[in-house]
Amino acid sequence: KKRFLQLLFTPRGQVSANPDLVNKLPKMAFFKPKLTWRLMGEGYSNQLSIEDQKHVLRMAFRMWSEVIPLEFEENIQSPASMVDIKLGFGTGRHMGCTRTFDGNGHEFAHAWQLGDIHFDDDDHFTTPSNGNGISLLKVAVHELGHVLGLPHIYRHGSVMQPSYIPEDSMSELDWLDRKAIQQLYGVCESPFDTVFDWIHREKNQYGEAVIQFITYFFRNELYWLYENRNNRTRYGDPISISVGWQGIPSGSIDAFVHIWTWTLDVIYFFKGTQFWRYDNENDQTYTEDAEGDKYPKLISEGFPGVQGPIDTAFYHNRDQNIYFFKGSNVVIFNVNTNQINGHPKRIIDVFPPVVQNDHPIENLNVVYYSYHYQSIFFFKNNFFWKVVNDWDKKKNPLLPLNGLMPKRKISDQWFDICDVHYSMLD
Amino acid sequence: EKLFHHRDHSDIASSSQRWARPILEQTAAEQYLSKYGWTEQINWTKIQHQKVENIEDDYRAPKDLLQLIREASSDSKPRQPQAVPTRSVVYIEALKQFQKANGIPVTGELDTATKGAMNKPRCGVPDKVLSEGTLMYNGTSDIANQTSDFHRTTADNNGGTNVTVSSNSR
Repeated sequence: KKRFLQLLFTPRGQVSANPDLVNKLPKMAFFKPKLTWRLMGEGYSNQLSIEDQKHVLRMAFRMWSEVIPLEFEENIQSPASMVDIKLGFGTGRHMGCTRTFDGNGHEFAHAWQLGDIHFDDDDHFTTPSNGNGISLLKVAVHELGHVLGLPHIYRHGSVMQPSYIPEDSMSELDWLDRKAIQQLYGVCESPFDTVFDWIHREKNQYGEAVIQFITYFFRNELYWLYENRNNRTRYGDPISISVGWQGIPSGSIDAFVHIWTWTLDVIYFFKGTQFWRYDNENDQTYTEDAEGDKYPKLISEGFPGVQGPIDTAFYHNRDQNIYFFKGSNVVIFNVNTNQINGHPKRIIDVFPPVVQNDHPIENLNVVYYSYHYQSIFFFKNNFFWKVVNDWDKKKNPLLPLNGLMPKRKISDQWFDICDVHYSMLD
Repeated sequence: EKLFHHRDHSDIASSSQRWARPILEQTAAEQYLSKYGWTEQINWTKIQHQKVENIEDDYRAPKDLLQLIREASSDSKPRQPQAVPTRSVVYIEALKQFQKANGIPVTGELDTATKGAMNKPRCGVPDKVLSEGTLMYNGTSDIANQTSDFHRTTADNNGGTNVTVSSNSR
C-alpha cells in the first residue's frame, strides 16, 4: 500500500509535500490520490473529433500524473457533480461560466483552481500531429496546472507561461515545473520490484563495438527507462511489462541477473520459484535455449542449493558470484563452479552497516549495480543503502569492506518514477 | 446537444466570424492590465462563484476582423479637439511590471513590443491572483531561482556509456 496516502491525509505535519506551503494554503491542492475527469457532452469542440479531443486530454492528464503521486481516471458514468474536473469547449458566453470568451485570438482557455477547464472553441486547436494552430495538448497541460494549483510562471521553458509559445508545441514538464507541482503534491515514493542496467553491444558509426547500458525500474506491472543524465524517466513512461518484455511474467518480478564473463553472456529474470532466460537478440524469453534448457525453469534446478522464491539477486562481476537474497540471509553462487559457496550467511554480516543500526536487515526489494554511479545499491521500501566501493575506501580507509552507507530516500537520487492510472496505458 | 442560446444559433456559428478585439490603444491596454491582475490582484475564486447574471457580458457580436482592427486603429488616432487620455501612475506602474515580466524593454509606454506581448494568444487566468487571502506569486516564480542539487557522475571508466540521449519527443 502506498505510504504517501497516509501522509496526504494526515491533518498536520507529516506530509510529503512542502509542509509550509500546505499548512498555509490548505486549499491549494487536491487531497485525494485519484481524480476523475470528463469532457462534457455539451462541451465538445467543433474542430476535432471527440476521439481526438479525449486522446489529447488523456495525454495531458498523464503528463502530470507522471511526475506527482496523483492519478486521473476518465469518468463518463457518475453524475456530473461527482466528477472532479470537468472540461469543455465553448464560445462567448459558455456553460454557465462567469468569464466570457473573446472570440478568435487572445484568450484560448481558462481554468478554475480545483475545478473545471474551458477552451475557447473560436480558437483553432490542433492535435500534436498537426502543426498548424494552437496545440490543444500544450494548452490542456497548462490549464491542468492551474486546476492543480499552479499560477502563471514567467520563466522560459515553463508550461505555466501565460502566453502561448508555438515554437515548442510539444513541451514537456521540465525540472523546475516538476519541482513546482511537487511542492504541492509531494514526490512519488513506492517500492520497486527490481532495478537493473541492461548491457548490450552495438556497433558505432565506425563499425567499432561499443558497450552501452540502459537503466530500467520495474514495479508491479509497469516499467520505466531511467535517463540518468537527465535525472528523469523517459518521456511517456511507464509502459506495461507485457508490452516491452515478451515472455517474462507480466508483473512483480523478483530479480534480474546478467551474467557476463569471457565465456558467458546470459540474462535471467526471476519470479517465485522459477526463472526465465532472456534472448537479447530477439527481444523475448527463450522457450528452449541452444543448450537444450527449457524455460521457465525451477530456480533449484538451475542453481543447485538455491531455493526459490527469492527476494532479489544480483551478479557481481568482481568475484563472478550471484548473490541470492532471501529474508535476512544471502546465498553466494559461483557461476563457474555452478555451486554455492558455503552456507547461507546473514546479510548484515556480509554487508555490515557503516552507521550502527542503519541497515535494512532483511526482506530486500532490490540489489542493483549502477554503471552510472559505479556502485551497488540495496533498496528496501522507499530507501536505499549504497555499498562501500573502492573510491569510498580511498576517501576513508576506515570504512568496512562491502559496508552499507547510511540510508537515503530513493526519490532523492532517482526522480519522478510515478505510476499512472491503468486506463492511460497503451 | 451543442448548447446554444440564440434563436439563429449564431452563438455556435462558424468560429471565423468572431474575433477578439486587438489591443492597440491605451484604453484597451488598461483593461488588459486590470483584467489580468496587473493593477490589482484578482480574486479568481470569487469570480468563479459569482452568479452569471451579475457578470457584464463583453462578448462581442460577430464582426469581421478587419473591421475590428479599423475601429481600433481609428480609436488610436488623435481626434481633434479631444484630449489624449491621461495615464495614471497605477497604469504606468502596471505597464512597467508587465513589460519586465515579459522580457521587453521597460518603457512605461504602450509601444510595439508591448502591444505584441498583449496581443499574443494567452490563458484567461489572471497573472496575479489572490487566493484565500494570500498572493499566489507575483509573475515570477521563486522556484525559478532554486538550483537542483542532484548528483551527476560520469560512467566512462568501465568503457560503457549511457545510451539514453535526451529526447524531446515521447
